[in-house]
Amino acid sequence: TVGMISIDENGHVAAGTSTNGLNHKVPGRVGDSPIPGAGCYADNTVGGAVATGDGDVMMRFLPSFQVIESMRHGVSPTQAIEDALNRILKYYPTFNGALVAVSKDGYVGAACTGFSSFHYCVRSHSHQPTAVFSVKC
Amino acid sequence: LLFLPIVVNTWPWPQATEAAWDKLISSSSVLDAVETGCTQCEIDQCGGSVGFGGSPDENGETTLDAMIMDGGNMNIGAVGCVRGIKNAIGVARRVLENTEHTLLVGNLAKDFAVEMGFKEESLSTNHSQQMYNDWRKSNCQPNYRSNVTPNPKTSCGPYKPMRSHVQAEQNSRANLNINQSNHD
Repeated sequence: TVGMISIDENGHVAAGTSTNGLNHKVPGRVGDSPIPGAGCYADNTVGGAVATGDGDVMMRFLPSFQVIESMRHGVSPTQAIEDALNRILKYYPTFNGALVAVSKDGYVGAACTGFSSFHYCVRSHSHQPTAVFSVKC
Repeated sequence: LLFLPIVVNTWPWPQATEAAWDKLISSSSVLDAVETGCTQCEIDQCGGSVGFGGSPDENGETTLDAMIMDGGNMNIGAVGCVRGIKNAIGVARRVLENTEHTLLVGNLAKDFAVEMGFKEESLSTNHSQQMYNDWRKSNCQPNYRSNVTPNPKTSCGPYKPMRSHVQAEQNSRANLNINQSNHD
């Protein structure tokens, strides 16, 4: 899945996802990507969040929505993501997934679990051309 | 606000980021930026996990899921399990812009896409067909079926449900090789 967040200079937020899902899935299966609050979520008053990984698990926890709600209450993007991942890991200890979030002010956070590391891209006037960041899971 | 405007995306696919950024600067539309960036990944088949020609299902078919959300009015357009349309995020945008609904799925989402002017074409490629053939040769492993007969850990289908099964006490997902080239 590619999950993408865009915020303009006025703080207008949009988020999106696109995927072909998991290899060899059962026909008819849909993952988290088109599920609001699972694959992504956006709120101009808070920011945006996108998720990637094992969609069958993620769509049971709506992690993107949880991240936005945590950020709404003042939690940083990275801490909000870690909280959302920990909630999933409590029930699925071998879960594979990652989230990226951006606050309405443009602060970026990311965290992952199950992969050795996770890469994400950031483009702004401060990051030109696009910067690729890595976080250890 | 020094950090705005900004575009961020999952995985190391900077060409998608740059496409979204260029659109954001030229159009000042965050929705256009997200649609353009995701479309670039669909064209580039980013990591094999986006767009046509990847992640064949048990029948060897590629289907696509996509969603786009406007954080200003909480409007959402999404499509699930779309067949035969390469630009899934574009169809999701049409759901957002041209319907009062949130999510369209399957063949009827394809019909909607065609009605909206999208071209119907195969999402299979030689690569996805080879992935499917290799999976069949390896006794259909990895496999997402459970509590069915024949044993999905060793055999291909067709499958039927087992009459009874033991409920696992703890959720344990089998090793399904979820990684950068196989994920949602």
